[in-house]
Amino acid sequence: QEEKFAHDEL
Amino acid sequence: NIFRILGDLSHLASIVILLRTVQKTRQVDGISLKTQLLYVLVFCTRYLDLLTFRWKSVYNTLMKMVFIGASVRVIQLIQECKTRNAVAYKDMMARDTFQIKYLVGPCAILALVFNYKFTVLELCWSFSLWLESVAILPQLFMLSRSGKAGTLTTHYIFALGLYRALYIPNWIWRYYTEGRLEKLSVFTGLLQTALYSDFFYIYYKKVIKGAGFELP
Repeated sequence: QEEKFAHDEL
Repeated sequence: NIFRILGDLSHLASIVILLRTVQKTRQVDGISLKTQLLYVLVFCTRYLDLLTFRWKSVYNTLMKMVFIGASVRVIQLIQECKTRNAVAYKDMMARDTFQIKYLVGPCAILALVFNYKFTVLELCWSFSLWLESVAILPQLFMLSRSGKAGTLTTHYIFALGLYRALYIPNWIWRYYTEGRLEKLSVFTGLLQTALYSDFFYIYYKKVIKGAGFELP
């Protein structure tokens, strides 16, 4: 779950 | 969401303030080269995913490129100052004495312990989060030793701190609307904001209330 979001912020 | 956009914009503003002022005045007074070098390392290790071409959005991709480019440009400008204004450059180097190996080493270890996957990309990403949270320390160390800061430094650090502070309501927002809770970012982000909080307090007291800027 966390990995899915991991790189979508700056 | 609004917090994230404003956060990214103040992050961008901090770099633009720094770039424009150094470009215009040819002064690096009060700026820590070590902190700036750490930011180049932060951006290069964090945005390695640009190379995988699994891009999130135009906005996300462009901002990543801008941040890498701008951080490299800051270093270039500081180096130009070396020839143009050797005295100021030497003075800056003499005061920029924080040992960055004490930051880079522990951050590398923390990245090995806390990560989502044991791959180069994920390890670098985690390393960049830890490093960003402490990258301002050489700059704050320089400030606290000299006790005085120019408007460039204070505005630069204020905009950077604002960016970090705005990411906190962004995470709360995303937790409630998307169920997103990304522990590594949140923890390192809170750590970074904590490092800035002392600075914020002094900024509020001195700059907003109109007195000169001095750190104890």
